[in-house]
Amino acid sequence: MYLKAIELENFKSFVHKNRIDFKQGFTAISGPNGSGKSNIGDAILFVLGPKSSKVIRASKLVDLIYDGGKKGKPADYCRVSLIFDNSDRVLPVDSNEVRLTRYIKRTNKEQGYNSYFYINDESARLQDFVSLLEHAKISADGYNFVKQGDVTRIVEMTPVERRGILDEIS
Amino acid sequence: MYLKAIELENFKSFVHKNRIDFKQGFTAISGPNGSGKSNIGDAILFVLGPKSSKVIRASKLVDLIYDGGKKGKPADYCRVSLIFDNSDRVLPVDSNEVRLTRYIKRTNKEQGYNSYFYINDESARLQDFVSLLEHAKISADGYNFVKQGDVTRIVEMTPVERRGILDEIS
Amino acid sequence: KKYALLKVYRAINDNFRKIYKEMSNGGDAYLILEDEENPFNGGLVIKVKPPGKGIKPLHALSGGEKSLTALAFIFAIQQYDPSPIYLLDEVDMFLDGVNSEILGRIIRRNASSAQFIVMSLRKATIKFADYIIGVANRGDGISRIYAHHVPEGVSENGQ
Amino acid sequence: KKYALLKVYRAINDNFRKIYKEMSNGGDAYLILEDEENPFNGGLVIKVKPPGKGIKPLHALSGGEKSLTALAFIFAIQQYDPSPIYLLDEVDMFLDGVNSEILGRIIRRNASSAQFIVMSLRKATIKFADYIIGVANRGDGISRIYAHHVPEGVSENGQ
Ligand SMILES: Nc1ncnc2c1ncn2[C@@H]1O[C@H](COP(=O)(O)OP(=O)(O)OP(=O)(O)O)[C@@H](O)[C@H]1O
Ligand SMILES: Nc1ncnc2c1ncn2[C@@H]1O[C@H](COP(=O)(O)OP(=O)(O)OP(=O)(O)O)[C@@H](O)[C@H]1O
Ligand SMILES: [Mg+2]
Ligand SMILES: [Mg+2]
Repeated sequence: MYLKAIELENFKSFVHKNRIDFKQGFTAISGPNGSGKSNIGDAILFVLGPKSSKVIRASKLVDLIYDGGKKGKPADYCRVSLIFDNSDRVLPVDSNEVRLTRYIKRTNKEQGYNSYFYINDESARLQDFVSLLEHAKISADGYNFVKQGDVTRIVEMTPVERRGILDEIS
Repeated sequence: MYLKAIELENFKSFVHKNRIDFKQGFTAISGPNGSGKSNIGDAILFVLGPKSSKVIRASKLVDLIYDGGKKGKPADYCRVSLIFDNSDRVLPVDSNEVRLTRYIKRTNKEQGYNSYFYINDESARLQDFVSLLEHAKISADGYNFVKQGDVTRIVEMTPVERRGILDEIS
Repeated sequence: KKYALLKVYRAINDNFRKIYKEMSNGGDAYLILEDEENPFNGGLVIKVKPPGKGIKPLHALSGGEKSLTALAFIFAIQQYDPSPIYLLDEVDMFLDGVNSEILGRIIRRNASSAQFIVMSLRKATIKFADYIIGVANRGDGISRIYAHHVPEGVSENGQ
Repeated sequence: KKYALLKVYRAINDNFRKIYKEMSNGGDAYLILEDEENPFNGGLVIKVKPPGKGIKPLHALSGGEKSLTALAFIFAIQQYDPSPIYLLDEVDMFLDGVNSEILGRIIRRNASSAQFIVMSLRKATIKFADYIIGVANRGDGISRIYAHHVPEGVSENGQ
């Protein structure tokens, strides 16, 4: 299984629709400070880590919606889809391509929003979404996702936390 | 006032006697990972921050004494002297050159040590040492000392902590 | 289950020792369960001996040495039980040129069994990628993706 | 004293706005006392607007943007009331090539009123130094100092 593409709509610094294609193997993402590299990582974690918002540098989920920039008006929703090649059926879904989508839309209440999940464009409940990800070992709080500044965390955590990583694997 | 030189004796990865000369202006220190760049910073903080050992990556002060390397025997003391040009009398000492020295020596007790301070090679009490440093605005917990990994701390601290920096200055 | 954890521990420790030796060019590192009788009562400790040096407490290691140790641990787990995707954001921030290259080479090799998506500002790491995605904003804060090129003459800010 | 703090705040805020504008090439940043009537009752907040972008909460800034903001704050204080010595260890860890050069230039300029001792792995920063100290160990863990040379052809690991 691998990530074939990401589609971002109004997610942080990605305005309107953007599609980013990925290949298997080793992909490097580079560019100037503030250009959007880590935001691409946040988009992936937004879909794979539906339960924690701190993991994506947002104190509240509506912070992730494109804010309109210098003079524009903020968007009122954002959507991210991760498109996986699933020929090896690592994801327990019977199709060669699996599209996981998360969508949040502002409500009239201050900082309020509604949050929706889709598996292959069909509405899904949060718990089904989460169990799918855990089954495939791609949930956002895994050791395989290292955020900017966190590389030495494994060395700095307590021995009990570190043993917890082994617990997860066994 | 500026730092003219550092003399290190058995401090961390600096074995026997080493003298490092500095000039005014902008000095860069470079070299491979693990070569000793941050250790030079720790030596400066060791003298300028006698009250806090966490500031120098040591859980106890005896960790700073050269550990003997792969096969050798650990040293039983370490000493660091900072030699300042004091022609402008920023340090309240009446000499053009001021030498501040800190010396720690192991005792027979496990992890025990004795700690000594010298100003121009004369024994000094901790509080005299500390007040000298504060007077010259070179104490180790100042905003002007940024340890490896801490550059974004000013942005990540609480507003009250940040206002505390202004308090120190006024 | 206790036996499952011990099995995982032994396999990963074995990988960790070899991978750290390679990444650090001769150093030694290993994992210790604080309570091997009742592993869930204790934690997992890392012991590191960088090449040519004595055993160091973790807090005394340099920034680059800590990074190599942490990355060796990640690769050790991958070798035992790969996840399909690894997302590594600026994990080379403390690495000098030599160590960034070692990292780049190892990621390239390990990318045959998992997909690696790596954000980096360093040519030394990026030049081993199979595929580079460039990101920029045109001074208006809007991100744009460009040049999905194979690594060749990539400058340090990706342009 | 309240008036002393307000005087310091206004001077440093003024410096901070100018320095950030220069370092970020057009962005805006300023400091706000949460309680200007009773400053000791509140904290000091930073507002940042990177060039071409809207105002951002601090946690949403990129690693490089946060670094520039923090460094501008340090230089703003220096301009008001310099300390004799600045010790900066790898403060360029998140900076791309362009921003490392901006930092190197600014340190060089500010070094006329204070001594700067800066640990760095980046040529872009180091090339502005007046003086370079190289450190290495010969594979036995013992640090050696060499080549106190003026910057010229320094490789990324200082050799
Ligand atoms: N909701 C939002 N709307 C618009 N822009 C946003 C939003 N949230 C964050 N940003 C902007 O995205 C930018 C951060 O991008 P990102 O963290 O991806 O940069 P980066 O390429 O990783 O940079 P660095 O190399 O410094 O780490 C910041 O300038 C931030 O202001
Ligand atoms: N008491 C000690 N005796 C001998 N060596 C020590 C002692 N304490 C620390 N060291 C060694 O000093 C080295 C750390 O050096 P330092 O942190 O200065 O490296 P650095 O040049 O800053 O590297 P980096 O670029 O990775 O930050 C480590 O390898 C550590 O093992
Ligand atoms: Mg980033
Ligand atoms: Mg260091």
